[in-house]
Amino acid sequence: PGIDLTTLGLNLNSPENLYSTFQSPWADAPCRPQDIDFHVPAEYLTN
Amino acid sequence: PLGPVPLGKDNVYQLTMIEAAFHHLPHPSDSERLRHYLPRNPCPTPSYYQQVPPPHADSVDFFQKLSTETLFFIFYYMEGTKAQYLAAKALKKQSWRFHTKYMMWFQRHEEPKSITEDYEQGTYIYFDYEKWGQRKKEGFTFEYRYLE
Amino acid sequence: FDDPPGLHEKTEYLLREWVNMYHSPAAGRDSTKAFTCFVQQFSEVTKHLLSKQMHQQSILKTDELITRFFRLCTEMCVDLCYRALSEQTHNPTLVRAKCFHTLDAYVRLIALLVKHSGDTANTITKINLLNKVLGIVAGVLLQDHEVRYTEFQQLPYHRIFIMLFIELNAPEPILESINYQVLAAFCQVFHILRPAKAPGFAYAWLELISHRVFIGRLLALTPHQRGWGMYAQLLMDLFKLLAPFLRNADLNKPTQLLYKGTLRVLLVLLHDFPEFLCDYHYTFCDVIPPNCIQMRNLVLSAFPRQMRLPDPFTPNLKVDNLPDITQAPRILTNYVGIIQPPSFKKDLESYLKTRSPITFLSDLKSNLQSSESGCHYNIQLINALVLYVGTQAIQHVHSKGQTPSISTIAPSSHMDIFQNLAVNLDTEGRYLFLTAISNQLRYPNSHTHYFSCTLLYLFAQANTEAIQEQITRVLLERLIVNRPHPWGLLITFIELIKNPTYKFWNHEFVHCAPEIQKLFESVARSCM
Repeated sequence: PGIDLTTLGLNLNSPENLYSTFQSPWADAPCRPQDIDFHVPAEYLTN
Repeated sequence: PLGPVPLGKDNVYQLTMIEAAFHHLPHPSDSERLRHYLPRNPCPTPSYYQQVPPPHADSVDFFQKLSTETLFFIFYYMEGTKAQYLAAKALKKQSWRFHTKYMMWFQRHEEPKSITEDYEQGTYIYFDYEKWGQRKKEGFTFEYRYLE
Repeated sequence: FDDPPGLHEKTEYLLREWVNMYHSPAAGRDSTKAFTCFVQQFSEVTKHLLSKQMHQQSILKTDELITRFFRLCTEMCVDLCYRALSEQTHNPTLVRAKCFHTLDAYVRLIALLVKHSGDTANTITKINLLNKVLGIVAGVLLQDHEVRYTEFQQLPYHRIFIMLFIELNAPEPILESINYQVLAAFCQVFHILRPAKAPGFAYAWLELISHRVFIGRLLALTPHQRGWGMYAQLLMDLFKLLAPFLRNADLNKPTQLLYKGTLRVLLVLLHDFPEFLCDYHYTFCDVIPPNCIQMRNLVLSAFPRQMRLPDPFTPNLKVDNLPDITQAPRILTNYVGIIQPPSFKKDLESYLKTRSPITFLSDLKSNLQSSESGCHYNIQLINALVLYVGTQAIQHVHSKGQTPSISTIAPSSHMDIFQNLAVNLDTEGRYLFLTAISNQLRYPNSHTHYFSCTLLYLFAQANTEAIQEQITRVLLERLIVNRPHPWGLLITFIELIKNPTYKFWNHEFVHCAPEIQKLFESVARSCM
């Protein structure tokens, strides 16, 4: 019968695109904001 | 009605290599910049803990509900990520301003004493990430040209 | 072979210098200060080597020197990773930090050299250098993969590719102007490293082609869908690796994980880029094994986002009157070219026009057979033949000023061919033939409509119950798997069990087992 595809950790009813927070083919949850590299203004790189 | 197809030599080789690779799977953080200050250290939490972020956790509205301290933690410890970007936006909505010359966040503490085209002088609160707290800065001159 | 004497040491020195510069606070924004300093050192070293080399009269061109430099650097980075991975620290975070310390610096160097090679307008130089470096890394990977065998580690290569891709897709004007060529270069190298070729890199490879930046660039941001064809090629490469294991439906844990990862990627594509799956469904179904039902259903369930699909269970749904039902779907595969040999294609054309040569039908079965081991039939040829005859049939009906329906699609030479296949093929051949038809049952379009009518017509005209049973089986096996189910499949099955013309419930096989009967009744109930 295959797999219940709603159990793979993807929010298939999301109104937004899934790819922009797609974490990995092996991950069963989307990326969190702190996982996503972002082009912040260079001044923010204070470390 | 399709019977099984015997695996060819190539397929057996592929299977062997896939099985070996299965023991060195890439980790999602392998596709992210190094996080010196907050590397991913997955820690198994009890299943009754929230396992995935609440919905809309990646929106400014969500970040706006966070405490100022939390926003500064995210800003300074998750640099270069979308979380830092959202925390910056939320801080601005809490009327903080990032001063690029001093690389610090300021908030006006009271009506400034003098305002000109280029700057305003007064008492400000700033976030001191050395001592991790908000501190007052008397008689500070806030130059608009450095406002990020 | 024959690296000039001293090159290895010089390269090691330069790389070490660069890594230190990259990590020093003085590196400046995006390491530009460090890069300026490095380039001077690099040119001094190359000048020295070139001059020294000249004395030995073996002409060493700068270009070749650069190639050797990158290969040596790549090998040094890879060796460093293998050493770090072999240390017995059980702290993967520490090992990765150690590896990435050097790898990320090396990637930045490559990115800067690509960005700044040749003058700003000269994009050819930049792209040539990128292709060269990607080719070198791929070459080192393939050699490493072969030599180390099951000791091969994907980590350094995965890191180099993904970080270089992210660096070269940063929002900078110089990079935007060469972005399409950058994407093409990466798609080409990922095709060279396709899983069938480097199975030890398969997990990293799927991670790379499904990375959010990679999908975003190829499928969303590149204008006029120019990245779709390249991405389709990469998905084909993935299906080709999985096919033999899926075909036998015996997946061990490693291949099961790869399969599940593929489903996740396809779900993202179904949700975000359904039109992409619509356009390439034919190509994908050509390589997805016929018994890989759910993954194929996932591809066939895609429909254009602006289209509203009527509920298949709507009572008295008039499919013929749906506005989209007359629109031909876009199929970006040259399936006509698959109909070989040319003599067969010529006879096919001739038969469709004039129903001659009459031997065409009697020779049909042998023309579809395959000498390939493990498969008695040429599946790609059957798929192409079915689609080609079907599209010609639709045109033929239109040429008579009619629209395809159960009453207008026969009699015709096209239906002669389909009926001949239904009657003369053996069980396996007929299964493949019916599968080829069912693969066209998708969202409302003229192909879905025509092939739905064809399947029902073949059921009604069947001269043995075996054919009717097999048609039912082919539909049923697609319905009893977990969702999603293509719209065209549902409306065909509902019509079959509802319309008294087909006398569906009178057949022996419908009552062959209690659970089968219950299943039919449950579907029937949801229809009513």
